[in-house]
Amino acid sequence: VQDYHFGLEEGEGISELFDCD
Amino acid sequence: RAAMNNIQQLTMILNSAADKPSETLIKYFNNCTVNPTDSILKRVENLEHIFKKKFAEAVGQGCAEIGSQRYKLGVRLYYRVMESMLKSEEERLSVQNFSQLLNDNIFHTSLLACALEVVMATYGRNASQSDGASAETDLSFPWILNVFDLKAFDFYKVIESFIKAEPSLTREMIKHLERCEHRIMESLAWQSGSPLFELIKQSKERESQSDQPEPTAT
Repeated sequence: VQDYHFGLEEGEGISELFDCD
Repeated sequence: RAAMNNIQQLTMILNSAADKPSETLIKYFNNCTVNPTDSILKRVENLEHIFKKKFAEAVGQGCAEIGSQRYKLGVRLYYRVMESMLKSEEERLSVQNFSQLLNDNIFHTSLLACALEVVMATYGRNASQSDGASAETDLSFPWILNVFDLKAFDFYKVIESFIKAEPSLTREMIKHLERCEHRIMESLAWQSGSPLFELIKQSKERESQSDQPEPTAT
């Protein structure tokens, strides 16, 4: 996992990506 | 040996996993304003027919049973990752009602596609190493997107959360998903019909509504 570049910002998750409240 | 280890690790994780939503998942479903249980079960069933049909078409009717096995493992991983995702979302947002997310067809189809991609890549890698011309090689990404008629941009959205939600993924599998991400970012998301263009348009419209008229930047 340490080599993977995480793109989501702090405090962001799957809910935001699918436009959920 | 590495390929066999990956398969062993995956089956070890999924041997103890259930083919249906766990008690915890059912609780999340029941907490929704609109209960998604029926639609989730129906979708899993419908996509099974599609997956098995396309798998058999690709590898030959004689190997159709392998398609059933792959799908079964994919569904187990799908439920397992969904539960883990919801737990971390509950922790992060301090809410238990995920009605909108859990009633989103694209979210579920993308999540299941990602789980199947992990299963297919785990086995596909093995097949391609032992036999370069194996039909299984043809089922590599983005095959699954065509099977489920899924937009690459939507599939992209679940990848990172999937990796975070499944700590047992092998390093090899994380790398595979990362390669899928790169391919989407570099080409697949930019093909005609991608939802990305509409989002860019909407974003530009919002920008022009909220700001003073300014010369457009390159």
